[in-house]
Amino acid sequence: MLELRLLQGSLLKKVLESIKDLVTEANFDCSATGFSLQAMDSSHVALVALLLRSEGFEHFRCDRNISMGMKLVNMAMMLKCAGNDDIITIKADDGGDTVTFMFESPNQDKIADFEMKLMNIDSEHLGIPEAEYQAIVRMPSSEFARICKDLSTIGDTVIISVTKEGVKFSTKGDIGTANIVCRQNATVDKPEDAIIIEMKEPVSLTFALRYMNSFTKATPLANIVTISLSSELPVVVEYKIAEMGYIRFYLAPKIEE
Amino acid sequence: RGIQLSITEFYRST
Repeated sequence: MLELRLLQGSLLKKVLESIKDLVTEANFDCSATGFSLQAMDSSHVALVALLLRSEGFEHFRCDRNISMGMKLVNMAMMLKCAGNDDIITIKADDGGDTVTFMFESPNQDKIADFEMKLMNIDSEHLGIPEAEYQAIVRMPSSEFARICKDLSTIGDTVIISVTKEGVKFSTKGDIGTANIVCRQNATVDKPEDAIIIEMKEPVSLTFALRYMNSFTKATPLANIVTISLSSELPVVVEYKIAEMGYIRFYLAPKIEE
Repeated sequence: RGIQLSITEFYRST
């Protein structure tokens, strides 16, 4: 028996909106730790890892570890039927082949049940070891989204370089080139407006903008995005989900031919 | 431009 009651149902709606175009189907895993997912995009270039910790749920019952295969567009379609202020409860029976999403309006005058068929998904689970990153950039998530969107009008790839001067996002296309430099600025009025760069060594990596743009669909989940870079590793683009966990996107770099 | 690496080249299957 599984029963997870999330007061802030909009969080789950936003999570699905942020991953449904990147990943078509995935196993959601539920254990005492929480509700989680790890999935790759169909070309195995990017990976998404989601964790919603059990403490973040108003009620969290998970009698045994369970893995539920879902088609994400279908799940997103059902969650779109929940109001932004609704409480969402996820329910499933052990060994069952369906999951139920229950939506309660804030004043309890409307209760809806949506039952969705589960599917068997043979997915590869990857072990991601803790890593030391050469540079970690924290910046407003809206600023990062704007940069990715702007650069993708010029080119297909972005070179992210971190030096003492700041973080530089560059691209090149048929019509020309673009460079956007963001300097550390920790002395702003609001902490969520700050750009903070922790650099151990300069680093420069190239990534496909198509994926970066897809990751920025998680912008509504967090004011701040953290970008961790190391020359031998995929970049990690992390959005913290208020008091509950995180959504992390890993993207393998492109290398010179 | 460039060769796109795969995520599975970096992380092991568990």
